[in-house]
Amino acid sequence: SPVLAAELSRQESSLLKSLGLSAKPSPKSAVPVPPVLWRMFQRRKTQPRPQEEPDSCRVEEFNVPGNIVRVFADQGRFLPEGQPRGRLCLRKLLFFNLSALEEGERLTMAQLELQFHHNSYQPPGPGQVLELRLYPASPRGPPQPGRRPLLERSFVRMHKSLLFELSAALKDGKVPGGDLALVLEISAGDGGSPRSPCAGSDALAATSLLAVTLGRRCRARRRR
Amino acid sequence: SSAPSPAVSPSPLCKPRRLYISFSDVGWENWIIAPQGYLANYCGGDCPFPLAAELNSTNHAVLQTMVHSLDPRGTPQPCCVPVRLSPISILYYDNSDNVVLRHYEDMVVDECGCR
Repeated sequence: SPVLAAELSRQESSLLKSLGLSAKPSPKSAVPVPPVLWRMFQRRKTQPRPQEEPDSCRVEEFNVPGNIVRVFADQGRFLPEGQPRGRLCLRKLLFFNLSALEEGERLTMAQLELQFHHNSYQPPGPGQVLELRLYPASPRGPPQPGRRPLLERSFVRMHKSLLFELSAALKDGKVPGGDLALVLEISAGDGGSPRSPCAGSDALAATSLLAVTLGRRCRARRRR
Repeated sequence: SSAPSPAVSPSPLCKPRRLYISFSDVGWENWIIAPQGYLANYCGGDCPFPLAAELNSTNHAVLQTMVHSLDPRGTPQPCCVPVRLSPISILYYDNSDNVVLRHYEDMVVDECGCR
């Protein structure tokens, strides 16, 4: 009866709210499950239930406070190099829409993953390195020149997947305006003579951000 | 779905009873990735006088049982409720199609008691 149906949907929405969801999700596309989350889920499912209650407001895999782990896909675009082709291999705006974070959730860890196509970056030439820089940016585009990078690394060769801890970039877990924008630059370092121009935008296979947050419920419980 | 009624009469005493929750039964299978369901259990059974030690009861429940046995209509028996629960992790799509792994506390009944 309509009354029963209304009562059921009321109960369902109150249960969803207690699960931390504003409404019942209706995924438009079945995004593949990131392997890191799948491994974490399987490990928790198979580990024997300990007698004493483990701290369920802590993500043991990363040893940080938290009870929610999300992986956000990058929605940014490649930016024009803006420099003579030789040195700068690629420049990309990394844009993560973090609006799914609920009111009161505190970010306790943010890890950026860059996945490259296999062997996309060979050592550019004898004695040469590849330099990687990450700058804070606004979703509208590249950083003001001369800004200090958030993170700077040199590599003799790029592995297929690189992980960078960004928690320091996010002051005390606050996310400005519900999204995170960075500019990634990879360039051929000084010295040596490049055998061939370094691989460009086709080298980057995927970019994602893994975020651990402490939900309001957990925080209340911890305070208690 | 709770367990089919077993051939032998189930113990009337307070204890965890089997309850398997299948998310497809509640129409959530399209956004919950895993698990497809889980053993939640529930507490069922009586808390009769004298309260046996294994019924995990409080002093108050013991007294309440005594009063109930003297005046059944005036004071009810204590209730059979969860006294130890454990969490589960759920992998699901959120409203922005992100994949989320979330730890939910107090989702499985491990122990019941008279309170």
